[in-house]
Amino acid sequence: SPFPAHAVRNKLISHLLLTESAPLAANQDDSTNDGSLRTLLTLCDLLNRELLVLIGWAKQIPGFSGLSLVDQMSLLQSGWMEALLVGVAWRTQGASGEELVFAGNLRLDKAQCRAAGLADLYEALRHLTAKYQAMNLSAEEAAVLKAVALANSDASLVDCPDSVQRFQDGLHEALQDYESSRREQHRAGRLLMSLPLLRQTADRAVEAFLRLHRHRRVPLHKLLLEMLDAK
Amino acid sequence: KEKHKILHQLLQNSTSPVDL
Repeated sequence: SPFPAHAVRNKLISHLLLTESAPLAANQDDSTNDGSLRTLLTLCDLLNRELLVLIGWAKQIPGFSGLSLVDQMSLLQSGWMEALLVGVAWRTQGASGEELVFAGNLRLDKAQCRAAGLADLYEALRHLTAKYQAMNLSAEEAAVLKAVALANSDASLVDCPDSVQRFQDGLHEALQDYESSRREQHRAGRLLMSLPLLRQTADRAVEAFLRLHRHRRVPLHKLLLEMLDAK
Repeated sequence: KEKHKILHQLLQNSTSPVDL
Protein backbone atom coordinates (compact mmCIF):
# COMPACT_ATOMS: atom_id res chain seq x y z
CA SER A 1 0.00 0.00 0.00
CA PRO A 2 1.25 3.50 -0.77
CA PHE A 3 -0.36 4.66 2.49
CA PRO A 4 1.22 4.38 5.94
CA ALA A 5 -0.32 1.54 7.92
CA HIS A 6 -1.12 3.72 10.91
CA ALA A 7 -3.25 5.93 8.71
CA VAL A 8 -5.44 3.06 7.60
CA ARG A 9 -7.22 1.59 10.55
CA ASN A 10 -10.42 0.71 8.88
CA LYS A 11 -10.62 -2.32 6.62
CA LEU A 12 -13.36 -1.01 4.38
CA ILE A 13 -11.62 2.31 3.86
CA SER A 14 -8.26 0.69 3.20
CA HIS A 15 -9.99 -1.51 0.63
CA LEU A 16 -11.45 1.60 -1.04
CA LEU A 17 -8.00 3.14 -1.22
CA LEU A 18 -6.28 0.03 -2.52
CA THR A 19 -8.81 -0.47 -5.30
CA GLU A 20 -8.50 3.10 -6.54
CA SER A 21 -6.61 3.41 -9.79
CA ALA A 22 -3.66 5.70 -10.32
CA PRO A 23 -4.71 9.25 -11.31
CA LEU A 24 -5.44 9.56 -15.02
CA ALA A 25 -3.59 11.99 -17.23
CA ALA A 26 -5.37 14.12 -19.81
CA ASN A 27 -4.82 13.30 -23.48
CA GLN A 28 -4.49 16.56 -25.37
CA ASP A 29 -7.13 16.80 -28.04
CA ASP A 30 -5.70 17.72 -31.43
CA SER A 31 -8.84 17.64 -33.57
CA THR A 32 -9.23 21.42 -33.71
CA ASN A 33 -7.17 24.60 -33.84
CA ASP A 34 -9.60 26.37 -31.53
CA GLY A 35 -7.68 26.46 -28.22
CA SER A 36 -10.67 26.75 -25.91
CA LEU A 37 -12.61 24.03 -27.72
CA ARG A 38 -9.50 21.88 -27.49
CA THR A 39 -9.44 22.40 -23.71
CA LEU A 40 -13.10 21.46 -23.48
CA LEU A 41 -12.69 18.34 -25.62
CA THR A 42 -9.63 17.32 -23.61
CA LEU A 43 -11.66 17.70 -20.40
CA CYS A 44 -14.60 15.71 -21.77
CA ASP A 45 -12.31 12.90 -22.88
CA LEU A 46 -10.77 12.83 -19.40
CA LEU A 47 -14.21 12.74 -17.77
CA ASN A 48 -15.29 9.88 -20.01
CA ARG A 49 -12.26 7.81 -19.02
CA GLU A 50 -12.66 8.71 -15.35
CA LEU A 51 -16.25 7.59 -15.52
CA LEU A 52 -15.18 4.22 -16.88
CA VAL A 53 -12.66 3.86 -14.03
CA LEU A 54 -15.27 4.98 -11.49
CA ILE A 55 -17.74 2.31 -12.64
CA GLY A 56 -15.03 -0.33 -12.28
CA TRP A 57 -14.17 0.99 -8.82
CA ALA A 58 -17.81 1.10 -7.69
CA LYS A 59 -18.10 -2.62 -8.39
CA GLN A 60 -15.37 -3.19 -5.84
CA ILE A 61 -16.95 -1.16 -3.03
CA PRO A 62 -17.96 -3.77 -0.45
CA GLY A 63 -21.69 -4.33 -0.78
CA PHE A 64 -22.14 -2.69 -4.15
CA SER A 65 -22.07 -5.80 -6.30
CA GLY A 66 -24.60 -7.44 -3.98
CA LEU A 67 -27.20 -4.85 -5.00
CA SER A 68 -29.57 -5.59 -7.84
CA LEU A 69 -28.40 -4.49 -11.27
CA VAL A 70 -31.20 -1.92 -11.39
CA ASP A 71 -30.05 -0.39 -8.11
CA GLN A 72 -26.38 -0.41 -9.14
CA MET A 73 -27.41 1.52 -12.23
CA SER A 74 -29.56 4.00 -10.29
CA LEU A 75 -26.80 4.71 -7.79
CA LEU A 76 -24.21 5.31 -10.49
CA GLN A 77 -26.54 7.38 -12.63
CA SER A 78 -27.36 9.54 -9.66
CA GLY A 79 -23.95 9.90 -7.98
CA TRP A 80 -21.28 9.64 -10.68
CA MET A 81 -20.67 13.37 -11.12
CA GLU A 82 -20.53 13.91 -7.35
CA ALA A 83 -17.93 11.15 -7.07
CA LEU A 84 -15.86 12.62 -9.92
CA LEU A 85 -16.00 16.08 -8.33
CA VAL A 86 -14.68 14.70 -5.05
CA GLY A 87 -11.70 13.60 -7.14
CA VAL A 88 -11.28 17.10 -8.57
CA ALA A 89 -11.51 18.61 -5.08
CA TRP A 90 -8.96 16.12 -3.78
CA ARG A 91 -6.49 16.88 -6.58
CA THR A 92 -7.04 20.62 -6.26
CA GLN A 93 -6.44 20.53 -2.52
CA GLY A 94 -2.67 20.71 -2.83
CA ALA A 95 -2.67 23.27 -5.64
CA SER A 96 -1.97 26.89 -5.07
CA GLY A 97 -3.73 29.78 -6.70
CA GLU A 98 -7.02 29.76 -8.48
CA GLU A 99 -6.66 26.61 -10.52
CA LEU A 100 -8.88 23.56 -10.68
CA VAL A 101 -6.81 20.41 -11.05
CA PHE A 102 -8.71 18.01 -13.30
CA ALA A 103 -5.52 16.02 -13.90
CA GLY A 104 -1.84 16.56 -13.19
CA ASN A 105 -1.52 17.86 -16.74
CA LEU A 106 -4.91 19.57 -16.94
CA ARG A 107 -5.08 22.54 -14.57
CA LEU A 108 -7.58 25.18 -15.56
CA ASP A 109 -7.82 28.70 -14.20
CA LYS A 110 -10.78 31.05 -14.32
CA ALA A 111 -9.93 32.52 -17.73
CA GLN A 112 -9.47 29.09 -19.32
CA CYS A 113 -12.75 27.83 -17.88
CA ARG A 114 -14.56 30.93 -19.09
CA ALA A 115 -13.13 30.55 -22.60
CA ALA A 116 -14.27 26.92 -22.63
CA GLY A 117 -17.83 27.93 -21.70
CA LEU A 118 -17.48 26.74 -18.12
CA ALA A 119 -17.49 30.07 -16.23
CA ASP A 120 -20.43 29.11 -13.97
CA LEU A 121 -18.98 25.72 -13.26
CA TYR A 122 -15.62 27.27 -12.35
CA GLU A 123 -17.22 29.42 -9.64
CA ALA A 124 -19.26 26.55 -8.24
CA LEU A 125 -16.29 24.20 -8.24
CA ARG A 126 -13.98 26.73 -6.60
CA HIS A 127 -16.54 27.12 -3.84
CA LEU A 128 -16.64 23.35 -3.34
CA THR A 129 -12.90 22.83 -3.53
CA ALA A 130 -12.27 25.72 -1.11
CA LYS A 131 -14.55 24.03 1.39
CA TYR A 132 -12.67 20.74 1.20
CA GLN A 133 -9.34 22.56 1.09
CA ALA A 134 -10.21 24.23 4.40
CA MET A 135 -11.05 20.81 5.87
CA ASN A 136 -7.78 19.36 4.62
CA LEU A 137 -9.26 16.05 3.51
CA SER A 138 -7.23 12.91 4.04
CA ALA A 139 -6.94 10.32 1.26
CA GLU A 140 -9.18 8.04 3.34
CA GLU A 141 -11.84 10.71 3.67
CA ALA A 142 -11.77 11.47 -0.04
CA ALA A 143 -12.21 7.78 -0.88
CA VAL A 144 -15.07 7.22 1.53
CA LEU A 145 -16.74 10.45 0.48
CA LYS A 146 -16.69 9.24 -3.12
CA ALA A 147 -18.30 5.97 -2.10
CA VAL A 148 -20.86 7.79 0.06
CA ALA A 149 -21.72 10.07 -2.87
CA LEU A 150 -22.50 6.97 -4.93
CA ALA A 151 -24.50 5.32 -2.17
CA ASN A 152 -26.50 8.41 -1.25
CA SER A 153 -28.85 8.37 -4.21
CA ASP A 154 -32.28 9.89 -3.92
CA ALA A 155 -33.44 7.82 -6.86
CA SER A 156 -37.15 7.30 -6.58
CA LEU A 157 -37.19 3.82 -8.03
CA VAL A 158 -35.11 1.70 -5.73
CA ASP A 159 -35.50 -2.00 -6.35
CA CYS A 160 -34.48 -3.11 -2.88
CA PRO A 161 -34.46 -0.21 -0.39
CA ASP A 162 -33.23 -2.40 2.48
CA SER A 163 -30.08 -3.49 0.63
CA VAL A 164 -29.31 0.07 -0.44
CA GLN A 165 -29.83 1.20 3.16
CA ARG A 166 -27.46 -1.48 4.45
CA PHE A 167 -24.91 -0.44 1.84
CA GLN A 168 -25.17 3.18 3.03
CA ASP A 169 -24.99 2.13 6.69
CA GLY A 170 -21.78 0.19 6.09
CA LEU A 171 -20.07 3.21 4.56
CA HIS A 172 -21.37 5.54 7.24
CA GLU A 173 -20.10 3.21 9.94
CA ALA A 174 -16.69 3.01 8.28
CA LEU A 175 -16.46 6.80 8.20
CA GLN A 176 -17.51 7.10 11.86
CA ASP A 177 -15.00 4.42 12.83
CA TYR A 178 -12.21 6.08 10.94
CA GLU A 179 -12.87 9.50 12.45
CA SER A 180 -13.22 8.19 15.98
CA SER A 181 -9.93 6.31 15.59
CA ARG A 182 -8.36 9.69 14.79
CA ARG A 183 -10.18 11.25 17.74
CA GLU A 184 -11.97 13.58 15.36
CA GLN A 185 -15.50 13.25 16.59
CA HIS A 186 -16.96 16.07 14.51
CA ARG A 187 -15.43 15.29 11.14
CA ALA A 188 -17.79 12.54 10.05
CA GLY A 189 -20.72 14.91 10.57
CA ARG A 190 -18.94 17.75 8.83
CA LEU A 191 -18.21 15.60 5.82
CA LEU A 192 -21.81 14.43 5.60
CA MET A 193 -22.95 18.03 5.86
CA SER A 194 -20.90 18.84 2.77
CA LEU A 195 -23.05 16.49 0.67
CA PRO A 196 -25.75 19.06 -0.24
CA LEU A 197 -23.12 21.40 -1.67
CA LEU A 198 -21.49 18.49 -3.48
CA ARG A 199 -24.81 17.52 -5.08
CA GLN A 200 -25.63 21.09 -6.01
CA THR A 201 -22.23 21.51 -7.65
CA ALA A 202 -22.59 18.21 -9.51
CA ASP A 203 -26.01 19.29 -10.81
CA ARG A 204 -24.44 22.46 -12.15
CA ALA A 205 -21.67 20.48 -13.80
CA VAL A 206 -24.18 18.18 -15.50
CA GLU A 207 -26.17 21.20 -16.73
CA ALA A 208 -23.02 22.87 -18.04
CA PHE A 209 -21.92 19.86 -20.10
CA LEU A 210 -25.42 19.20 -21.43
CA ARG A 211 -25.74 22.85 -22.43
CA LEU A 212 -22.45 22.74 -24.30
CA HIS A 213 -23.51 19.56 -26.05
CA ARG A 214 -27.01 20.71 -26.98
CA HIS A 215 -26.42 24.37 -27.77
CA ARG A 216 -22.85 24.47 -28.95
CA ARG A 217 -22.88 20.99 -30.42
CA VAL A 218 -19.78 19.95 -28.53
CA PRO A 219 -19.34 16.24 -29.31
CA LEU A 220 -19.28 13.98 -26.27
CA HIS A 221 -18.22 10.36 -25.86
CA LYS A 222 -21.02 7.81 -25.72
CA LEU A 223 -20.59 6.78 -22.09
CA LEU A 224 -20.39 10.37 -20.84
CA LEU A 225 -23.43 11.35 -22.89
CA GLU A 226 -25.39 8.36 -21.67
CA MET A 227 -24.67 9.26 -18.05
CA LEU A 228 -25.46 12.95 -18.59
CA ASP A 229 -28.72 11.97 -20.28
CA ALA A 230 -29.66 9.79 -17.31
CA LYS A 231 -29.83 12.96 -15.22
CA LYS B 1 -32.59 -0.53 -20.39
CA GLU B 2 -31.80 0.15 -24.05
CA LYS B 3 -31.22 3.79 -23.16
CA HIS B 4 -28.50 2.93 -20.65
CA LYS B 5 -26.83 0.28 -22.72
CA ILE B 6 -23.19 1.03 -21.97
CA LEU B 7 -23.59 1.28 -18.19
CA HIS B 8 -25.65 -1.90 -18.23
CA GLN B 9 -22.94 -3.69 -20.20
CA LEU B 10 -20.15 -2.42 -17.96
CA LEU B 11 -21.94 -3.52 -14.80
CA GLN B 12 -22.72 -6.93 -16.18
CA ASN B 13 -19.01 -7.46 -16.58
CA SER B 14 -19.53 -8.25 -20.18
CA THR B 15 -16.45 -9.69 -21.83
CA SER B 16 -17.44 -8.32 -25.21
CA PRO B 17 -15.76 -5.02 -26.01
CA VAL B 18 -17.81 -1.98 -25.03
CA ASP B 19 -17.99 0.88 -27.50
CA LEU B 20 -17.45 4.01 -25.45
